Amino acid sequence: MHVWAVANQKGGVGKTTTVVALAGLLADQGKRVLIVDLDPHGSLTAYFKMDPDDIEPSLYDLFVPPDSGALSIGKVGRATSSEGVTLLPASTALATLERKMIGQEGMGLVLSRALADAWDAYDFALLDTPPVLGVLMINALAAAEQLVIPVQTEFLAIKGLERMMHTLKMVMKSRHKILPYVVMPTLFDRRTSASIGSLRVLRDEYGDACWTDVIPVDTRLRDASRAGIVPSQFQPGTRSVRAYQHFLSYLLHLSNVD
Amino acid sequence: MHVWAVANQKGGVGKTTTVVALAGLLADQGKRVLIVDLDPHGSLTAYFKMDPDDIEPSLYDLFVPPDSGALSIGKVGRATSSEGVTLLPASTALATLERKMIGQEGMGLVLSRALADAWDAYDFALLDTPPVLGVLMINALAAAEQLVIPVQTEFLAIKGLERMMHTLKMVMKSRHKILPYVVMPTLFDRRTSASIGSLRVLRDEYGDACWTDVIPVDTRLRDASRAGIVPSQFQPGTRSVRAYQHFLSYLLHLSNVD
Ligand SMILES: Nc1ncnc2c1ncn2[C@@H]1O[C@H](COP(=O)(O)OP(=O)(O)OP(=O)(O)O)[C@@H](O)[C@H]1O
Ligand SMILES: Nc1ncnc2c1ncn2[C@@H]1O[C@H](COP(=O)(O)OP(=O)(O)OP(=O)(O)O)[C@@H](O)[C@H]1O
Ligand SMILES: [Mg+2]
Ligand SMILES: [Mg+2]
Repeated sequence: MHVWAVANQKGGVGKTTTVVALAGLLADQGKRVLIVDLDPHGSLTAYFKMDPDDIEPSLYDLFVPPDSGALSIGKVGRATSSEGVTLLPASTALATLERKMIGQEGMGLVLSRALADAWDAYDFALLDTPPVLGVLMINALAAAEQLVIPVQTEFLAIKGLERMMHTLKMVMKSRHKILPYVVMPTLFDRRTSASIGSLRVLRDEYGDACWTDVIPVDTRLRDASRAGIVPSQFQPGTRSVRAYQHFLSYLLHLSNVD
Repeated sequence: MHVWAVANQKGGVGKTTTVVALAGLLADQGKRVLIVDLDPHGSLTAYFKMDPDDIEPSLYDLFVPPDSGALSIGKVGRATSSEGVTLLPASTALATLERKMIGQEGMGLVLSRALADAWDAYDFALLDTPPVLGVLMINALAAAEQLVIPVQTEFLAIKGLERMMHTLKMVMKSRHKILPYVVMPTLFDRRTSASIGSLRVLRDEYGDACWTDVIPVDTRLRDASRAGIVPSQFQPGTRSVRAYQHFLSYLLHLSNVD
């Protein structure tokens, strides 16, 4: 199983959209995909018409096992509108984890251990994270073999990326782990000079760590989210789906997958 | 002093942009404005060309007083490019507060107490919050007399607003406090049916709690953020500045300010 995390402390940059788009494309290729919603706000769960305020069991039960005993990914996973894509849903109770898990040994490795038990059941696991550094993001970074950082092609977002990098280096140092990352320029609007200028800055600053193409602004991604259907099945030929297909090939190449 | 918080657990909806725009407009009217960056990612601090990874003192020092003794807002506040607007900057160390302040008495009231000591120094305090429920957002909600919730006019964002409401009711119940809120539709794109449709849903669901106008999509807000200048001083006549001016009049009316 390949585990990819999608993270950025900046909010609203397309983390959830990227997980959904890539998961759909992998499922279209016949892969078995697990998507994990680590955001207490539950956007990925809501995308598939489930309610994070009212869902049992959920990812929370992997962190705080119910009295009846620990749950496995098999028991928590839910089918989605996309065949081949299974969701580990978020519940809003995840917001209480930070306070509940203080000082517990191995609190950053809960997800890694749960995924290890399900290693043969899926080909890919894609992790959606909340826009904040905390125990949930740390679990995702600890479990992942590859990190995708969506970055809006906009000036302040690039400054924010520098801070994200500092955070990443700090977390990796404390975990004695190297996590390869790729910067994915998104929400690119070729009509504005701000987009074009900031893309050049991104490429200059991050070189090979920055993907050579971009995800364009495309309102049809919002239409897909309203319908609760992955973009490649909702409207296959759009510019953003083709761009995500191109990005997926790049990621598969980085992960040495044929 | 009037204290307004801007919050939404959904990321990237214009929280920071709203704090900057309103602060600039209030300063244009000669008001003394304090803006507070409660987001460890520090977008508001970066907007004014300061570095959250390298800033001392910062808001963090109000929560965890340095050995040399407690600091006041007067010692932490920084002048900005906009005369009349003072910033309490964020540092990335704020991300450690959740773990540090567990179980401490009154950890939700630190900001309220600090603002009470500076009550006569400012006419308005605007609080920018991170997109996550935690000790920093709770401090903002506890200190505020009015809450502004920016909501993207987009289907999933409205679903997210329902969850935000649940969170708000939960927090207010535990604090025995009623916090009036107003839903501010933003990133409205009159060319797309998704925007128009979701605005109607917002109005139906939230009635009087939803502002009767909208903040339009306007890329010049990004240009202002790149320049580090508040929108009303960067390009006064734009559609978004006029819309924020209209929204400010609405808020002043709600707060019984002439
Ligand atoms: N390429 C794109 N073109 C147009 N809209 C997009 C694109 N990518 C994402 N969006 C839209 O932008 C908004 C934010 O995207 P999304 O929710 O995926 O971001 P996020 O980083 O997961 O946010 P959060 O920080 O709240 O978790 C959504 O309304 C989504 O539909
Ligand atoms: N009305 C608008 N029109 C166009 N762009 C906007 C508008 N409001 C905000 N933006 C842009 O959208 C992006 C997100 O805005 P902003 O950073 O203010 O959101 P936020 O809610 O504070 O995000 P976070 O959740 O990360 O704190 C920024 O690039 C900003 O310039
Ligand atoms: Mg998300
Ligand atoms: Mg912000």
